[in-house]
Amino acid sequence: SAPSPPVTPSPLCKPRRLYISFSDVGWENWIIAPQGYLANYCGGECPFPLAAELNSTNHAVLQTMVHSLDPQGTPQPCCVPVRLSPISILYYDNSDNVVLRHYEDMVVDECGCR
Amino acid sequence: SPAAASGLSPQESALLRSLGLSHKPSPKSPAPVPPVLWRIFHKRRTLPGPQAELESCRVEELNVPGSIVRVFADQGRFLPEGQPQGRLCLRKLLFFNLSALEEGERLTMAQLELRFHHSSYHGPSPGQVLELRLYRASPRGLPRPGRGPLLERSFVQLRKSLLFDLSAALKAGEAPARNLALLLEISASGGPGSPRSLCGASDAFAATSLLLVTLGRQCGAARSRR
Repeated sequence: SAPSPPVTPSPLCKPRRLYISFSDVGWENWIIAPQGYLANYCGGECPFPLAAELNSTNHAVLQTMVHSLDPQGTPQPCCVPVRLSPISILYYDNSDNVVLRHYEDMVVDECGCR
Repeated sequence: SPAAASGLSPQESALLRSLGLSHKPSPKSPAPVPPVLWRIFHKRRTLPGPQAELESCRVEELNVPGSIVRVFADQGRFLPEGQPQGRLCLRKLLFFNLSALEEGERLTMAQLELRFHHSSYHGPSPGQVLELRLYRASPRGLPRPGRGPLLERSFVQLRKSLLFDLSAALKAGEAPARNLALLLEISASGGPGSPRSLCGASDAFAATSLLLVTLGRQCGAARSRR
């Protein structure tokens, strides 16, 4: 579920709040903890010339410049996760064992233009 | 599709697969969560993102590499003593179904825990010794012929919980078998009274569980990258 967006959302590429509730997806009887977690997602524009400040690669900066000259022919770069962090989930598996497992790349910490 | 057959939406199936699960668990007799797992879970939650990333393939609490910690409940049964010495107080088949372990997982730690109802037993009395032996066994509870015990301990003091490191016995680093069968024997000796009367400790026997720490495939890839 995505909480209601702030009143004046920034149009630039940045992490957006997204809370994943395990009970929303009907997993609450086998996931022990957490009940949910803040996963976030990336959204926003990579416009010229700001892309240079938005965690962008050199190529993305070039692409925004070309897009500004030829918007129809070349799209903007994409706003994607560039730094993620893991979470641990405690759950019962298919044999009723108690499992604590580390999952990589589950939380978006930073976004960038690529 | 398999997903439809299991009543799951394709998205849910894909998500479960990405979490390393073949289908949605539906626990029938959920065991209480061992305190050690709560401690590890809460400790990791307090770690800042970058440090959590660094420790994703290590279990600091147990000081071993690992990304998955599982606690398996014992599915064995008590066996008749059948020993002529009469000193045997308890003989139990411990059976752990390890089929939940996935291909490519590497074992880094195996710890057996025996728990006793501490409140009902206050012995052993002075001069009394409890002897505990653990053997590899067949799934039917028969000890492997010609094999000595995996471990042998003597106790003059009984604690609520006894922990035994079986990593060496289970050859940490290798892929464990699909199940593990062990034969547990507790006998008593010394002290006044008949051996039978010395067996209070085994009556206090409550439960046993096996904790395994493994390195999942994601850690192998990280290792090669590093």
